[in-house]
Amino acid sequence: GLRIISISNQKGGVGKTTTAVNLGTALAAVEKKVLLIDLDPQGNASTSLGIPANQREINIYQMLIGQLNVSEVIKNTSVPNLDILPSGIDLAGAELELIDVDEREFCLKKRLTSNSINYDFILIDCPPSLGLLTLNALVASSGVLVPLQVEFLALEGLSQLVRTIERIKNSYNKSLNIQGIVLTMADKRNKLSDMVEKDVRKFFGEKVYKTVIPRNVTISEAPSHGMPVLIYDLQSRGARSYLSLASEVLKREEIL
Amino acid sequence: GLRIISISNQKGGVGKTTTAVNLGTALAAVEKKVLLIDLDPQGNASTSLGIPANQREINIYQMLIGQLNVSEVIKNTSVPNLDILPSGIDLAGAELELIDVDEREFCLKKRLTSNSINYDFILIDCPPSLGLLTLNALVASSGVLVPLQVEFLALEGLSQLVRTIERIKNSYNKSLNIQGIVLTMADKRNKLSDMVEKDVRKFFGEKVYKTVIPRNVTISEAPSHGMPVLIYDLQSRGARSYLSLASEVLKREEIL
Ligand SMILES: Nc1ncnc2c1ncn2[C@@H]1O[C@H](COP(=O)(O)OP(=O)(O)OP(=O)(O)O)[C@@H](O)[C@H]1O
Ligand SMILES: Nc1ncnc2c1ncn2[C@@H]1O[C@H](COP(=O)(O)OP(=O)(O)OP(=O)(O)O)[C@@H](O)[C@H]1O
Ligand SMILES: [Mg+2]
Ligand SMILES: [Mg+2]
Repeated sequence: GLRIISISNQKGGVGKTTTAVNLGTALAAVEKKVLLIDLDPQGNASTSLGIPANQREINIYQMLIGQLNVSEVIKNTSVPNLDILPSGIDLAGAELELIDVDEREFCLKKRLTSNSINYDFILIDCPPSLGLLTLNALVASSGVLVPLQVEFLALEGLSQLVRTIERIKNSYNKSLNIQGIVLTMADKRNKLSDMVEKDVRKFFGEKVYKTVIPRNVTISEAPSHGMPVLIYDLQSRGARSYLSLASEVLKREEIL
Repeated sequence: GLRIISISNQKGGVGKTTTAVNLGTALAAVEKKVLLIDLDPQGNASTSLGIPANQREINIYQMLIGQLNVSEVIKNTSVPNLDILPSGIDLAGAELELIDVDEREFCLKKRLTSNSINYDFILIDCPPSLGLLTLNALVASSGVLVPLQVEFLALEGLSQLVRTIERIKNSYNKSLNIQGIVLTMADKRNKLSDMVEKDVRKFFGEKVYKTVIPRNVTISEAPSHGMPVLIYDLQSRGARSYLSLASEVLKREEIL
């Protein structure tokens, strides 16, 4: 059945968008039908998949407020099996606008249940906050994949994120679980990096994927070409690490 | 007189906290009295200055909602001339709580005007969003210092940030200006890095500081010791680049 996974961490710049785009592409490459939802007003996932800003007139915002339904907003990308609900500039105001809406945490979930959804996976790229947009994503999801940059300051927000996920699980969405934690931008030459990795594995055990995403300049170049790194340079360490992450995600999903 | 500067960019992980902490320390080192306000619920600035989480019972949240006044929340740090208003876990809920407050954009500004403020500079470390906490910081400030990571995806949010600053200037705070844009985590070996730097200087001209902060592992190690990089390792390239940024900031402030 359909699996909806939020890619979330309120710490900024940890690789949420990079993971959503490249994990999505890797799953599409093994014939899974994937929908990527760009829930960040910055629109980095839309850019990374080659959707220019002037083609986002119709976007996730109109769907969230109920003006359009899902199938009217979905766009194909240049990647076979990978579609996107693009972000839009209006999304920046959505956090404030949704406050007074009835059942404000369920806007996304309600809109996703229509029978026009015919995917194996939906990945939701979340903004760097625990506000209403991210809450909507967590309420609509069955799992959360947490990118964690291998940096000291990135450890700090983790307990806040875990508490928020527990709170959502208890009050809005009983089936929500942490699918896994993926370590990103790891730099083997840096002794602090090793220390952070050991700490995280000790604390979260099996939840942490074996796959570690290395710091790799090809990953940061790919978005400027409007392509995922798997298409920009399949031989790169970055692309290979996301293929390996995809196979781990699939294994975990089979067990569940 | 007193200058209040917001360190803001809604793009995550671009070096806002690192800049607030190390620019603050560099200004304190040249005998300016500096107050650092940690307005990010993650509390990374408080951690970077060695304030453990269990010493943040009294924090900026109580001041924002008017329970305590500024002088009751101010804490000294291990850096002479540098005080802090620490973040707190309750700050995470402040965005939603401030919504229904009268003149919700002015909560911080109103609380900072009391005569207990006896500083040359107040630096405000903002969270990675354009929500109510950041709006409060911008309304209370005379200038905005924008850290910009030298990465393709980081360029994308810049126009949104500039539009927001213009909007605040027109409706809430006539004296608000962009003090400057500082390029961070620059990597000379990376050709994309050079391209991004050229683009930004072409577009923003004099607004961009001459000082560029290099990617430097010492900078990311310092917070794990609860110290600014100027104290952790004064000889490092990271520390020297923040001393040079401080002298540029002071030059620009004299002109104003
Ligand atoms: N493994 C990696 N190696 C090198 N650069 C990377 C890697 N992963 C991400 N990046 C780059 O680091 C920056 C931050 O990554 P990204 O934008 O994906 O993080 P994010 O968590 O989505 O940020 P935000 O919090 O703003 O949404 C981007 O410029 C991206 O290209
Ligand atoms: N010049 C630099 N060289 C190397 N690492 C850096 C540099 N500047 C910042 N870092 C590291 O990069 C990460 C992101 O920096 P920082 O936390 O200051 O960004 P931020 O914009 O405050 O993030 P957020 O959006 O989450 O508030 C941190 O782990 C920090 O230690
Ligand atoms: Mg992102
Ligand atoms: Mg920060």
